[in-house]
Amino acid sequence: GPTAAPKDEL
Amino acid sequence: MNIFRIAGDMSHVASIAILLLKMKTSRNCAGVSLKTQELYALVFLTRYVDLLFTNPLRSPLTMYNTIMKILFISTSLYIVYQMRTRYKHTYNEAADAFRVPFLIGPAAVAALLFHLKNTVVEVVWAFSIFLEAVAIMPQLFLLQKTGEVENITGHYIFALGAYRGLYALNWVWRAFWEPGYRQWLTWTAGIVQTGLYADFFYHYIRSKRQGKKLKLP
Repeated sequence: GPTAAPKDEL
Repeated sequence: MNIFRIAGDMSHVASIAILLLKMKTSRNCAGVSLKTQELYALVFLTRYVDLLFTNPLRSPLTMYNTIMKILFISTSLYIVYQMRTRYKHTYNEAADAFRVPFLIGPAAVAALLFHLKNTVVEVVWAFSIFLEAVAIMPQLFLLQKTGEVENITGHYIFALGAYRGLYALNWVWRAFWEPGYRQWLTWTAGIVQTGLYADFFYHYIRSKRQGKKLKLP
């Protein structure tokens, strides 16, 4: 499945 | 970090400052939707759960994000608190009639259907992304009901819309320069959200060019 993108935005 | 991202964040901060300033100087919150403000508070509280397990000292970007996250959560809660106490008597409660469950329900369903990982934090994060996309709707609804838009309320929504537009440019920039950078979920919600401002932007810019008060049909 899709991987969680790093949460580097707000 | 690129120029669009920074400008977007600053525009977002500016929108909050404009709103707080409007309430403080005019001592009223007429034309401001409490429902939208409460939705934003919910958006930030559900988006930034990661504050609980992220070390802000990990990198300069983490530090920056942490400060901004705390700023967004605290200012949104502060706005809601002020509207519910000090400015309560100036709030257009009857006109602020958009039915919020129609936004929260679908956002919750969308989050259960579309999320990146099967964890509670990820589903809650996806919920915040979908909810943010539509959280401005009670505010636009209220303005449409009131008809004439106070200058400063217009600036507030303009700054908020600009933040979304700049974030979209930031995504285009990143997709071009960062190999493998793809965020379909965020992009879809973000484009929907920016689109909701299109009509408002049209009337806002037209009223500025004609030097007239902003009116929504």
